[in-house]
Amino acid sequence: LATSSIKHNTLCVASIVRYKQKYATQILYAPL
Amino acid sequence: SKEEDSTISILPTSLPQIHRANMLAQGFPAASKISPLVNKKSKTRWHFGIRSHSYPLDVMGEIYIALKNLGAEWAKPSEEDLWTIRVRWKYDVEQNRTNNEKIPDLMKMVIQLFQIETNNYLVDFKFDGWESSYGEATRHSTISDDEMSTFSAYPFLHLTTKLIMELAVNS
Amino acid sequence: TNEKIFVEQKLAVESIRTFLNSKTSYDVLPVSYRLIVMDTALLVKKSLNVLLQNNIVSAPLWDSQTSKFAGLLTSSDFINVIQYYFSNPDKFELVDKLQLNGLKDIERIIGVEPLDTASIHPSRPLFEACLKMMGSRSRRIPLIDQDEETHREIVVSVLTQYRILKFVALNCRETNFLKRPIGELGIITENDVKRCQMTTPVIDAIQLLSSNGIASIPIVDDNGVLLNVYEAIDVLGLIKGGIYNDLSLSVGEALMRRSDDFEGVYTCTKNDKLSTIMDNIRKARVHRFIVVDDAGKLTGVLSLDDILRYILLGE
Repeated sequence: LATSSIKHNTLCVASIVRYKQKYATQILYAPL
Repeated sequence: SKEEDSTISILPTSLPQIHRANMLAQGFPAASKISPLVNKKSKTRWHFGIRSHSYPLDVMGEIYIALKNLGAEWAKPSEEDLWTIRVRWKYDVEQNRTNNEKIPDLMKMVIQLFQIETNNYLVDFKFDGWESSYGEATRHSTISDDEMSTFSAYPFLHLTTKLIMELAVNS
Repeated sequence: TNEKIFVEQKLAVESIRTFLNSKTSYDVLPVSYRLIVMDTALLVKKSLNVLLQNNIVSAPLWDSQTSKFAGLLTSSDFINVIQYYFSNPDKFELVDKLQLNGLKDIERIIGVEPLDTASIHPSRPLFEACLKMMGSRSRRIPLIDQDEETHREIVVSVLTQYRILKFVALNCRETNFLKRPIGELGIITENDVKRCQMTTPVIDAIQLLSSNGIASIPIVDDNGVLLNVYEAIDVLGLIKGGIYNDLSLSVGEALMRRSDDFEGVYTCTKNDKLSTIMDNIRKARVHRFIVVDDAGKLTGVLSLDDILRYILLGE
């Protein structure tokens, strides 16, 4: 899991997932 | 020959600097008050997991308390590995079960504490497959990781945000 | 020669269609890419920060309550919020606390059609994704698959008309044979082109965007000469600056919010060819071409939708 510092009360986490033969960095922004 | 007969161009009066000069010259009232949006390309700085400077046992305690508050369960840690937590967490969403198929609803996660350097620790979260609360062996055991080609990270990301928020709020 | 150009164009279009049928949406995805998704519980004003911070204008929404994809956040949503606020200036508090999952209510209150976000599986032919996208007003199409184990939806990515035309421009040499003047193809929007002037109140321009389902409003002077274009995505800068409550602002003043890296408005004339148009799409981030005459007067608009529609269904 990758995280970025909490800014404006918003949390941002990500994980790099293989989708078939490609790599998607799926990033989710959620309210703290 | 393309460039010769092309009349495609960029409209000079639409360039921000020229537009701004024209607006100020024509004395639009708000013109002097409006500044351009700074497209701050603040590259998101990513960290692996979440960092902590607390004592290792304190960190583990905070994580167990947060997991308990969130209703997760965990395997009893083995003596030789106090710094790894094997979590199982009911993923409670409104399941509009179409053909009342059994969707695995217990997410497994491994939470591990690493020491980066003295007094600098890192909590890592890793997805560790699904289980069903009705005991069926999930197909995960059959699908090897390489064959697994369509995996949605969003439930995992969502649960980690809940855990990180719980930790942030508690601390 | 005209006959030769006519035949070559027809063959080139057919060849590009064959290409679009032979590729899938998955093929358009880079080997490694980012996908930014927002939880529907996020405040609208926070979502604006996320878009601007990542230099994007749209993002898929994720409803963590249902663990499902909840549609796309686009500039239309921000236009709806501005229109709602304009008719309800006392509701500042509500707008300030509005969450993304409240945008549907705003649509209903101001009576606009929800953006019908079609979606498609990544392994379907690209031609099919283009057809579906043309049916939807959002000019983009989410690629949705299912998690193998939990059958929950995965938002794999979102394809836009821009990305698809760029993919064609980069991979189809046949675009070099599209030599017929665009004025002959009947693909330029020339009748009843919505326009405004620098002094037009920005709220009027926003209402033109919304009521006509268009993404840009050319700005002309008293003689009809093109000066600039107000785009739907300019609304983001307006809200970011919190100046949407000063909606007496003129379009000219609102355009001063544009960041300095704005590349400018692309113009062309009806003598230009799709070969050079596609060349520009290959090289630059261009989202439309405003058609002018030799005196620089506005005569029409050529949108990416017009170009894609011609390639898919024209001739």
